[in-house]
Amino acid sequence: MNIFRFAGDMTHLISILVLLLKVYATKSCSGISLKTQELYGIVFLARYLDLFTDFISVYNTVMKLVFIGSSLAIVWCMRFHRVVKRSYDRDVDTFRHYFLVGGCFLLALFVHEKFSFREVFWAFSIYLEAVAILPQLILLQRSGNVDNLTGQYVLFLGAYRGFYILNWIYRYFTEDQFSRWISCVSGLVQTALYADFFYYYFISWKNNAKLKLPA
Amino acid sequence: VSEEDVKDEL
Repeated sequence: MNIFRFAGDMTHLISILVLLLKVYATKSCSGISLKTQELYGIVFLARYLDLFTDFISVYNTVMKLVFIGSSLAIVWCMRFHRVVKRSYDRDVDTFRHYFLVGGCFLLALFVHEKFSFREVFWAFSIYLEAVAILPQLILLQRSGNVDNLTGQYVLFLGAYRGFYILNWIYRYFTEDQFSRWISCVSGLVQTALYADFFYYYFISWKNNAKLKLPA
Repeated sequence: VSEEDVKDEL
């Protein structure tokens, strides 16, 4: 594992902690897209099917369990927690995310490394992760104002993707056989989706102003 | 080498 990969995993972990902190400390999930959180739950469940078949390291196993557990916990809170669910922006979070699930699954059926149950589900999870942030970005854009913790959540998620790209570049030059083009292409698409958000985050940070996204 | 590529990333 190289430093970029580790930094990516850590920013991913921090983003989840920021999200949990927001929900538990403020007992509110306003500004958070349930659609995006459900997509992440599906992404992790589909990708980590190998939990039962391959052991890579304690680190990998623990992180996988944390990602699955935290995404399901957030979905549970937003749907069922007596207090938290009241603040859910139901009327704004209307992205039809099941189309993304269907589209990504179809793509995975045709574009994969090998036609097997695990490889198809792995490719599906990679494609779905690339677009899973869309309902969240659209929700933020529609509501305009972004509270600090929600802004930081999305910022850390974007940073995680950026570090993974550096990780692939590093691996490309240091490992003999590193070709994971499905991850790399999807990862580039995913990171590009954050470009707009990064831009406005930077502007608001520079002006020391509250983050606002243009409608 | 296993038949399927072991995915070592998260």
